[in-house]
Amino acid sequence: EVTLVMVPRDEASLQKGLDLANRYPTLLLSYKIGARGEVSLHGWAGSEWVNVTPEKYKTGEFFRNGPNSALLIEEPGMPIPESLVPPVDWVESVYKISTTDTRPLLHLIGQYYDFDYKDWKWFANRYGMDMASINPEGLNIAWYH
Amino acid sequence: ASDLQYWFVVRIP
Repeated sequence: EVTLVMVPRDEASLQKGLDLANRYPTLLLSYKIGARGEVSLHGWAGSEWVNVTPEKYKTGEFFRNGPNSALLIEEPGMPIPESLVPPVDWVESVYKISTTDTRPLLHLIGQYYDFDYKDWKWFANRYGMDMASINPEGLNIAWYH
Repeated sequence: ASDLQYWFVVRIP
């Protein structure tokens, strides 16, 4: 199960994207919208970011193993341009999270990936959060109930 | 408010 994860190009969002890419099969992309609405896309190649042109993105020419679904993350009030929603011919399911605020973002990402106990714990520690604040439902925590 | 306010299904098969 490969997930395309698209994050805004800011330090905090890149870090979360890289953390996910280190734990799950991930096609990680970062985007930046310029002042005139122009889109810059970078793909994580495992050790460096490489430019991905809009043409290559549209045709899905930039990866070897296609994603099964996509998770797009956007800043509140800064919607991801339609051109960055991956076309249906190379990814079927597409989901969007419209916040970059750490707590709700980790909560929703954890639900999407169905984090196990050690993932919830790892991300909570990593970002200095209580596990219960990012996993209020107590998902995959046996002792919670 | 629930965090689900930030969650959107853009497309499912």
